[in-house]
Amino acid sequence: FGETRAKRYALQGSRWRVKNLTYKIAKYPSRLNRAEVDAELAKAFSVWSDYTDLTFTQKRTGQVHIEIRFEKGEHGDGDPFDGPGGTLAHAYFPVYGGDAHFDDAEMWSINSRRGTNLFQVAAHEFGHSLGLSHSDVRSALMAPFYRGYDPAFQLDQDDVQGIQALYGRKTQTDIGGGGASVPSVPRATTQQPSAEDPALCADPNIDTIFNSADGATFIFKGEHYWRLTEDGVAAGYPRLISRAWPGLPGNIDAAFTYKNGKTYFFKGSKYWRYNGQKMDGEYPKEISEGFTGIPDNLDAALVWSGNGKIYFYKGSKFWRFDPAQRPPVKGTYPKPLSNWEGIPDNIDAALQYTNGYTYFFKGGSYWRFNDRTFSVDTDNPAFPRSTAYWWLGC
Amino acid sequence: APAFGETDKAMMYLAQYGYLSPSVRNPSSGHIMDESSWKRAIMEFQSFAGLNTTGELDEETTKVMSLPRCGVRDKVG
Repeated sequence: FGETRAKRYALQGSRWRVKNLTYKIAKYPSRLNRAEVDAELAKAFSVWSDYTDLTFTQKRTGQVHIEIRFEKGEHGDGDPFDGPGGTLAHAYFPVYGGDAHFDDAEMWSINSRRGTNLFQVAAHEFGHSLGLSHSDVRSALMAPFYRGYDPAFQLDQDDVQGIQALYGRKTQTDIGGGGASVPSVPRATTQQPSAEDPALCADPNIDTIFNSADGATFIFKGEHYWRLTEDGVAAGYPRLISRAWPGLPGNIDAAFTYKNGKTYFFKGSKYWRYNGQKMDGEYPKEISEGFTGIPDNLDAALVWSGNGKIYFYKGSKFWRFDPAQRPPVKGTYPKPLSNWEGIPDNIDAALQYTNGYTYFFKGGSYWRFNDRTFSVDTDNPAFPRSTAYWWLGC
Repeated sequence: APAFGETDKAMMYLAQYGYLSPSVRNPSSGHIMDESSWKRAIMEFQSFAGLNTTGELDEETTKVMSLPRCGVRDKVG
């Protein structure tokens, strides 16, 4: 349908069921100091524990989740190394054991432009050990090609989305702190206690649902809003929209937060822009003024996880809005909403959730969308599912 | 056309990383492949690597194939 999937991370399909993982360096590289290797590999694991609740503990002996070996040539797994250059290392996905093997014929180096940087290759291989496949985003750590020593290493947003799609966001604040990369994604605040809201459970129709720039998820309904936790609505809600977003009315039609960190709200023929919970200039403005080509009285809006573009939905139609192109809405839109196979017309709300998936809501039901097949995901239980049960903790 | 060796190496590379059937990795298998499969495999690799998807084993493509990399397949069944 012309909605081409942008480049991004890939999940192999398996992950660890536990989050506290152990590892052992069963065979060290022949040309590096063991204590330095210990420290470098711990740093490589911390790339992933910085963004999730995963923990990694090194053990010297006994059973572990991830075994690490530096080997040359044929080393017993039928996938021989090829000497300096070429293949640097490989690792096994969780379903195949999670182990990581490094070619000991490489000139492994630490904090140096010479040789092959151990930290970066190890962090990549541990991504496989956790369930990440290769990404086609060139700047991602999980891209297959070695990129050379980077003293200012930062995990790419694509990698963060991939690992959090597998293991969720980080909820515990670090005790030890440290780790090679300074998270560019704001840490989630500590887990809010959850509570069930009887009124919302009794009538789970919502006006809109969106993520704020700091990753919190909010539901709007009438004059009120709720903040969602990992398994329900946060205690102490509902609260008044006008109290939290001064100047914003109730009964909002649609909302989304764009990659500029601003949140846009739509109602009738008007829209508002907020920076966090502070109005970002003189609003409301006319939708026809700021979003030329988009109609009034919208049903829903989202930034699609497949290509990062903004999609608007109304009745049986949808529009794609790309601020980077002129005009932002090309002549071929609106298109029939039935292109989003399995999604009904006249939806209430739509959201790209923090796990990277796209969700559509209507009445008391919701659907999860599969960006690759461009259709509603198949899963057990099947979609649509109950919004009250799965999102509101009822 | 690249030297015979280049095509062979590329065929083994594409098989190793999931773009062609693994049986191709065994050069003695005398694997016969139709032109469209070969072209499609090259284009898939070029797309994944962010290259122009020419479907030809051009210089840019063989250069990227020679870069040091991870041994895990790009396309995981």
